[in-house]
Amino acid sequence: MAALAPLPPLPPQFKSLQHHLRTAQEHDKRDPVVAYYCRLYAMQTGMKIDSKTPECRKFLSKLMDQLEALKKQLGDNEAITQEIVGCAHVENYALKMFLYADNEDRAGRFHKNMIKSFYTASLLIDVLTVFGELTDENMKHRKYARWKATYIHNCLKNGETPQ
Amino acid sequence: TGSVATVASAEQDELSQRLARLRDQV
Repeated sequence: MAALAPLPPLPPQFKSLQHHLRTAQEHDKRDPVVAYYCRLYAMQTGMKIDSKTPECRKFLSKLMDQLEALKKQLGDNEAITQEIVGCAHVENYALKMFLYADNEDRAGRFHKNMIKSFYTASLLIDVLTVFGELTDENMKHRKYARWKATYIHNCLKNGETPQ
Repeated sequence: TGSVATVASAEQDELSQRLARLRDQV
């Protein structure tokens, strides 16, 4: 896949999008569909936050360039051309991440990778909002995953064993 | 300032239109 043109520095107004954009970069090779929808979420949310100041407009315009380039590159992928298929793809991926981390948790295996999986699952559930309102189940999973990631991270940082 | 606001608004519309096209909503 051709490399995307880099984005300008992230405007401070868009700080809340930095994790979703980083997740997009991390998935460019691993799962381009997930990477595409993470950017779409950042684009849509960024436009709601600030599409007026020149710095933000410039950033959003470059992000849109990336999205258009990706859509062209992935044009034969149904998960890109049909959002209903894309939604199922992102949801399955988020659930897989969640279940991996949850299994590790229940087996008492606490490590950085499982913390990241919990957190990434929560970010991808944010991404699902581009397709419409979240289900109650997704909202519960997001809350639980974010709480678990923070809790286990703090335990490991303080040398404590998570309960 | 009126014309600056007009340019900003037009650019905003352009972004909205590109987003709608991207999502096949036009």
